[in-house]
Amino acid sequence: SYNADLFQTETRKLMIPAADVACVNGHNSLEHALLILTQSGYTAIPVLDRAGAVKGIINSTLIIKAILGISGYEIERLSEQKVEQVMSVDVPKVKESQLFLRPFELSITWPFLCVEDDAGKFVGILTRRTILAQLYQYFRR
Amino acid sequence: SYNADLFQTETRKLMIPAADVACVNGHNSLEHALLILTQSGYTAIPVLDRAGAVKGIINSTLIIKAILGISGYEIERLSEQKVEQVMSVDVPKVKESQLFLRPFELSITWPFLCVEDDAGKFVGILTRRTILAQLYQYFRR
Ligand SMILES: Nc1ncnc2c1ncn2[C@@H]1O[C@@H]2COP(=O)(O)O[C@H]3[C@@H](O)[C@H](n4cnc5c(N)ncnc54)O[C@@H]3COP(=O)(O)O[C@H]2[C@H]1O
Ligand SMILES: Nc1ncnc2c1ncn2[C@@H]1O[C@@H]2COP(=O)(O)O[C@H]3[C@@H](O)[C@H](n4cnc5c(N)ncnc54)O[C@@H]3COP(=O)(O)O[C@H]2[C@H]1O
Repeated sequence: SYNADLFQTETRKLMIPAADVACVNGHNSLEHALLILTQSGYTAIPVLDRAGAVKGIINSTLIIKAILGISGYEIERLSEQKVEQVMSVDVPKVKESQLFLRPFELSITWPFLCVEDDAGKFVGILTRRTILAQLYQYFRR
Repeated sequence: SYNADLFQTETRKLMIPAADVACVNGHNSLEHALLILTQSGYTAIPVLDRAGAVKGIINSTLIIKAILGISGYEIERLSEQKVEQVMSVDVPKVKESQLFLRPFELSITWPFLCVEDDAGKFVGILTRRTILAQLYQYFRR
């Protein structure tokens, strides 16, 4: 539906809430993370700590590189290593009160943004799909 | 730079040309494809046939699922199976003469589009990053 106030819309109105986001904990094994990634079908997901804050992003490329040894793939590393040893700590974050223009700009670089409340707790993600769908409706008027 | 005529721009002006796109052939092994994916860092890439047309898209999730057997990961399948046995054949395509609105609409669903010439030959890809960057410039005027 046409959102006349797209640029006045807060991120919280557009995000996928945390309950619907596939995530892992930094203490999980790579094996666990790979299962979540392949079963959910997502290529990259947030990594949370026990306090519910985002600490990193894990993707299957990072996991595959971690298990590739001198003489081939070392499958045992999957259960031996933890997500926090391998994840990327470069995480794009926005506050849930942030207006559209800033997430829009960040989405040029990032397929999804991690949304946090004022206390720094993870509350959802904002995806390129959502941003593009909103922009498309804007132009279709 | 501000593109006043964004909606009159042809896809060929915005695409990443084929020479700069990481691809594989359907006859390549999964092992070869996984190497290209992990080394390029891209999560999904086009699969071409010998005539240079796009036949599918391969991503690491499809490969990992293909090697996951009853009793764990079966690494030997990587060299035994071919890309064409595992790839997705659902490929978003646009002509290089296509104007912006159509790729923009498709990008809501697809992270990248395969661009072809009138003969159906692969000539490049158009990414969400490019589309979002162009839209952002449009709004920044
Ligand atoms: N189950 C599904 N149903 C329908 N379409 C699907 C889908 N899985 C993937 N797609 C499509 O493929 C795009 C890329 O997904 P990817 O997993 O690489 O990249 C995703 C993934 O890394 C992350 N993501 C999206 N939804 C997520 C969720 N519920 N939980 C965790 N991560 C999510 O955000 C990135 C961008 O997502 P976005 O939706 O913009 O873009 C998605 C969407 O257009
Ligand atoms: N080497 C790099 N340098 C800078 N940024 C990088 C990067 N690799 C990935 N990214 C960032 O991550 C996004 C998702 O990449 P992904 O590989 O999942 O998803 C990519 C990949 O599947 C494909 N793709 C992009 N460029 C490609 C290329 N040169 N060859 C083959 N496939 C490509 O199109 C999808 C969307 O690309 P898009 O640029 O919109 O979005 C990219 C880009 O914003």
